[in-house]
Amino acid sequence: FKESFKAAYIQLRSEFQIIFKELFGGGEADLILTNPEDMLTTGVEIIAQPPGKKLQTISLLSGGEKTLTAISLIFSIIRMKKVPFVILDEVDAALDESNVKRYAEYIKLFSSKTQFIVITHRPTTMECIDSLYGVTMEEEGISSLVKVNLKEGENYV
Amino acid sequence: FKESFKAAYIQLRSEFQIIFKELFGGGEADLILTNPEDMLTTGVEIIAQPPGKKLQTISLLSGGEKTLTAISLIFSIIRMKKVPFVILDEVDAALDESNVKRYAEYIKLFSSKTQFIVITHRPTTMECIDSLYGVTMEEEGISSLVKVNLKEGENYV
Amino acid sequence: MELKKLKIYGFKSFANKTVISFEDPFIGIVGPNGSGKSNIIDAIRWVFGEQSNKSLRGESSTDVIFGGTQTKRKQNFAEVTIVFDNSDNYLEIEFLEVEVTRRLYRNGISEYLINGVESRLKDINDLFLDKGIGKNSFSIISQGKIEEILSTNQDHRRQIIEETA
Amino acid sequence: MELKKLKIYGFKSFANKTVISFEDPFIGIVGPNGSGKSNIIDAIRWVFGEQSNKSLRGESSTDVIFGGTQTKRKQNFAEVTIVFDNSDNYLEIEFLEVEVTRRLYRNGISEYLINGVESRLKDINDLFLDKGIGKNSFSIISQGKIEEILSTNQDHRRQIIEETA
Ligand SMILES: Nc1ncnc2c1ncn2[C@@H]1O[C@H](COP(=O)(O)OP(=O)(O)OP(=O)(O)O)[C@@H](O)[C@H]1O
Ligand SMILES: Nc1ncnc2c1ncn2[C@@H]1O[C@H](COP(=O)(O)OP(=O)(O)OP(=O)(O)O)[C@@H](O)[C@H]1O
Ligand SMILES: [Mg+2]
Ligand SMILES: [Mg+2]
Repeated sequence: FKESFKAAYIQLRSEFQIIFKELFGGGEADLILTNPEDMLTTGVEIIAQPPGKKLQTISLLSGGEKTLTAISLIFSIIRMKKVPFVILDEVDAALDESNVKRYAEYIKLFSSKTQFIVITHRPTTMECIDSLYGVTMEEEGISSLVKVNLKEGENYV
Repeated sequence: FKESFKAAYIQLRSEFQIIFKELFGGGEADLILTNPEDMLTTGVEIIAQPPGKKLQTISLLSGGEKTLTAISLIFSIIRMKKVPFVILDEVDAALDESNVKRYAEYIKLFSSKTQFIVITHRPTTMECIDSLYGVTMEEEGISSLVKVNLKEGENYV
Repeated sequence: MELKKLKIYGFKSFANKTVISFEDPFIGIVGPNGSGKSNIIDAIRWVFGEQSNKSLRGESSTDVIFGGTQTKRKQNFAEVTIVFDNSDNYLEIEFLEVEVTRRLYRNGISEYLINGVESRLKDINDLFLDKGIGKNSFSIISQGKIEEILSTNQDHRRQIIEETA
Repeated sequence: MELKKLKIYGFKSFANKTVISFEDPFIGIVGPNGSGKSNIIDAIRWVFGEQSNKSLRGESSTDVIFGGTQTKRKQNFAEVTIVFDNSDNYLEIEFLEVEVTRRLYRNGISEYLINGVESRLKDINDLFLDKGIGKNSFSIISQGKIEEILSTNQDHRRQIIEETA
């Protein structure tokens, strides 16, 4: 067990460092074992340093930076474990326009191996999506679903 | 004390009911005292029913509906207590485009009596703002501030 | 393995039978506030065996049954079916297509079906165990929860590594 | 009463002296992720006497002092000044214009000034008490905190009514 935990840790850490750099366009990130001596009880700490900034506690990061760091970690897990599908409900809410674009294009890259289902209010995310479903309440209080194209989708947002 | 608490409760409740209806374009809302016999210890419960829907626990509301309900309560407090200024950091993150518009135009209405400072990533909110400040990190890791017009502001978002 | 279809009937705001086909690698769901998008995600969690009312934003288990509107009566049960393409045998079960159904009646009675066969909740949990689906997997990120992975305690994060090991 | 100006120097990412004028009824702050917008809000909370490190997203009180970058050295103190137009005498103090300054040095020493006069934190809290400013007021809603007012316990909500009474 200790061996497989250690191997998983090493691989996840490496994926996280790569993906963080790609989403942030630079910077440094790390996953640190709080007790490297003991694979059975060690905790795991997340280190994140956006480009050009000095390393500080993760709590001082901005809303958008925290979201992007969390997204980097989720993507690392996906790439390691090869899950069949991922569902993301409005995770782009705190991102500025350029980060939304990076996020959406990154999903497009990953979607060759993993199916993505994404809820969003952001037009920039919508533009990268293959097929769009619009949800409405034509009849009050009752949801109905219809396939829409990009142009129609922008009225749903 | 009991008299003034009761008076404040009655007035806040009335403001909340009016403002909720205006922001949601209908529906019902209420503030309920859990122990109306005792003004000294009673708790306060929030009831919210968007237009066309049946009354349910507030937890079942959507992200955007919860945000709009909270905004209605904040605006009720402002109108009652006449605070000199209000600062809102990205409270429009969960709102769809038509609700962002309502939110921003509502602030514009209130801003004759109360000063509003608002952080946003949403172009629709920006369009209602009187004066816009753009924050950037030209020098890495160091914030600088500059006054911008609407067109420039849209690049900052 | 891929998701093929989701059928929702009487679950939360989906009073009428609704079918969503997942035919592409990158699928988007859009719509106004309160229209029912997150309810679709709740339906997926629920059919995977979610038991926590809090995760489904309810206070009691029957909160997921369509409760009626100002003009339509409430319904007596909620039913969600999910269909997978299992031609790579990712789910360890002898079917090319796997269909899981969960049903809950207002009187509290629950029914679970795997490819039409009545099953227990345990069978559904076993089917999805260690498959990156259902409990403890990070494959479903709910609204407002993306930052949680950063602030959860250390044990929760070590679980992530254990899951992937 | 209105806000007139905010001066930030050495507070979080504002290494250089920065002045913001609040000359309009409806002011907006925009910029990319991580550029410093919420830090401005933290500076306002801080100069009003905020003592909770958690509310300022830090772990220790000196986390608010500019910590340096890859190319610039950290600074030795943080200083924030806020200027009010008090011509309606809303703040019960004999000045048409009120200026409050807070300073914190890396060695932990704090300084507070009201219109240039050295004061204590208590004097600042008293100045803002029951004015809808500072602790317990709902006039500052931080990022990600808008829904908190719905989920806080009943006591917290009754406090809201007490505050307005
Ligand atoms: N059992 C139920 N019966 C009927 N309606 C329900 C039931 N449970 C929840 N709802 C309704 O579903 C709505 C919430 O839907 P949902 O959370 O899916 O919205 P959403 O599309 O995700 O919106 P947002 O963009 O704001 O996140 C609420 O208005 C709620 O009242
Ligand atoms: N003491 C400090 N010294 C230097 N930089 C700091 C300090 N404290 C915080 N920062 C930096 O400030 C940045 C966060 O700024 P802030 O939260 O204001 O961003 P924001 O503009 O609100 O972004 P978002 O749109 O993502 O919410 C972080 O990158 C953080 O590293
Ligand atoms: Mg939602
Ligand atoms: Mg921010």
